[in-house]
Amino acid sequence: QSAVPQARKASLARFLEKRKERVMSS
Amino acid sequence: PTSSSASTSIVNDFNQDTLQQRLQGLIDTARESWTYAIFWQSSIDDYSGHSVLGWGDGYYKGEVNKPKTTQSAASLAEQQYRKRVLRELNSMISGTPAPENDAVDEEVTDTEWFFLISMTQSFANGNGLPGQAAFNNQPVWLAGSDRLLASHCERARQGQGFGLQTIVCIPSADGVIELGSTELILQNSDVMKKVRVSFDFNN
Repeated sequence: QSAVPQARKASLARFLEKRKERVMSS
Repeated sequence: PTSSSASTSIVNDFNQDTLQQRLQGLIDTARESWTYAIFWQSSIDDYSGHSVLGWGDGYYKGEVNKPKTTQSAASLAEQQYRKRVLRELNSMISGTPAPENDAVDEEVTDTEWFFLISMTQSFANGNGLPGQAAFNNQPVWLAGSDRLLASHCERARQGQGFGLQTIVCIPSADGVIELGSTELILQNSDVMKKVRVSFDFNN
């Protein structure tokens, strides 16, 4: 598998996780 | 193998956790209020053989001074669409549907959306803000809504439409670092030095 879709998936997972943290703490 | 792109070496030598730490460090320790940082990774397109910049990694910090109840510029329909997309992406990543009233249903801000759609973008050598920075090996620093709007680069105008006031693209080893902010940040050499030190993968 290409590195780019993998990188996107990892970035997306991290973004969603951090977003959840931001929402919970606001 | 010699046929692989130069960017492959970054993936091997600096895994995504390291990239993430560097992007995060870059804007968490900055004096300026950057909203996000993206590493556009250079690679060779398999079909054309030309250099292309694609998503490498990104760190979204958000707007520091954003009030809790910001009225988003997005219409209600647009907001529903964004939430639906986010919900589907969340399910895809987690493998399970998000529960009702989950955090994923919170308003998706303009800059969050801009960051998300950036993951789908790529730039041929010389095209777009990142492509220009890479092609000329020179930073591109656009500060001010009017300058973003007047840019011939679609990405700059798109960013302005999502509330950005500053977009900066700085060439680095095997790619380009892009920083964006909803605040007006004038060009300064400290930022460029910091990027060069943090993303000099050869050292």
